[in-house]
Amino acid sequence: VGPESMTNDACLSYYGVISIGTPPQSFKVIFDTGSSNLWVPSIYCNSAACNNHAKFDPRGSSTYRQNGRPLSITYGTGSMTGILGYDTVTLFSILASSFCLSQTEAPFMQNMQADGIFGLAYPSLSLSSATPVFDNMMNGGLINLNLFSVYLSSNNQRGSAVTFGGVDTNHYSGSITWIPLSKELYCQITVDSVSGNGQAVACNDGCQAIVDTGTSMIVGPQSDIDNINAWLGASSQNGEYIVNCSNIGQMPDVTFNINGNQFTLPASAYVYQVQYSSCITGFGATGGNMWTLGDVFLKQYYSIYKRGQNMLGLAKA
Amino acid sequence: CLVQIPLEKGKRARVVLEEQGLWEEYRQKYPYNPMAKFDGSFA
Repeated sequence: VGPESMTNDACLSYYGVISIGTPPQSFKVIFDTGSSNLWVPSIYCNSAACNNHAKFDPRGSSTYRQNGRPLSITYGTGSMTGILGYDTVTLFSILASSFCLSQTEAPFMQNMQADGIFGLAYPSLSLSSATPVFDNMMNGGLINLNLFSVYLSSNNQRGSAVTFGGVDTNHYSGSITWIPLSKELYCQITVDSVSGNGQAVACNDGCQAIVDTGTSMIVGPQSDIDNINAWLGASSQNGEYIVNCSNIGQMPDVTFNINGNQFTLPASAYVYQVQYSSCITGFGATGGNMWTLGDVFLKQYYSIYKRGQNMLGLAKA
Repeated sequence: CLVQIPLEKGKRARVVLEEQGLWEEYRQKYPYNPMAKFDGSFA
């Protein structure tokens, strides 16, 4: 049983296509800076979750090598089990010899468009010491710089991208702010405070936050999230914070103060529409003291993960 | 040596479930627990 847990976030929406094996078998994967393994469903899985997705068939790949070690990842409501395997992963036009876990069963994934999860966090988080694909790319000299960057388009269906080995100047404006990581396991940083209209509304004495492309919302401790949502005028309902969709234009900005810099989110970024024309804020509560800056934040800020120097770069997307 | 993977913005699982009238049942059965991803003690 592995130590790594994973998401069951039903609001994740960005995925890219990779191929595994020879000849290549294609999969849609979520690029997740909050985990380190590559998971895809396989032919060994017959759950409803797997049957809704592309499955990897190791018999159809001449480059597949089976490790066979059983693994399990727990998440909020269950577990995903599988075996460790090795194969060639194709990213666009580049080949990265790597590992994949080729069996999975995770009910929450049944309705996700993505088939699997492509972990981009540090190797120390990886199960069974499997080298993450990005590290294999670096170790194999397939990319020049030990960094990758993520652009999540706010409005359009297209245009979002993960760039390995560099940054794309078309995806941000202004200068890049570099922030040292406070812990090199996830992309963890120190947030000084969260403010609105110049006043602190949460995280008054500083807090730790994980920058995570595998989380859709901004998540924080219950009391802080309650404070922000109360300040925004949102009402709590079944664990979500409801606002009137027609009020978005009048709602205030929320600013994350990080390393002496301000990263501001307009209401149009942190409010989104859900069922029956209601709207919820993108600030969700969790147990513990850790914050997670997910897609709600990352749609506004192009993020650069400078693994070589343990720095995070943020620039206006 | 610069590799760019385009990302698609797909339909959220939540939206799919809402359209099928299954969201409330799903969220009760699989309540979202974001910290479980980072700390097993929350799972």
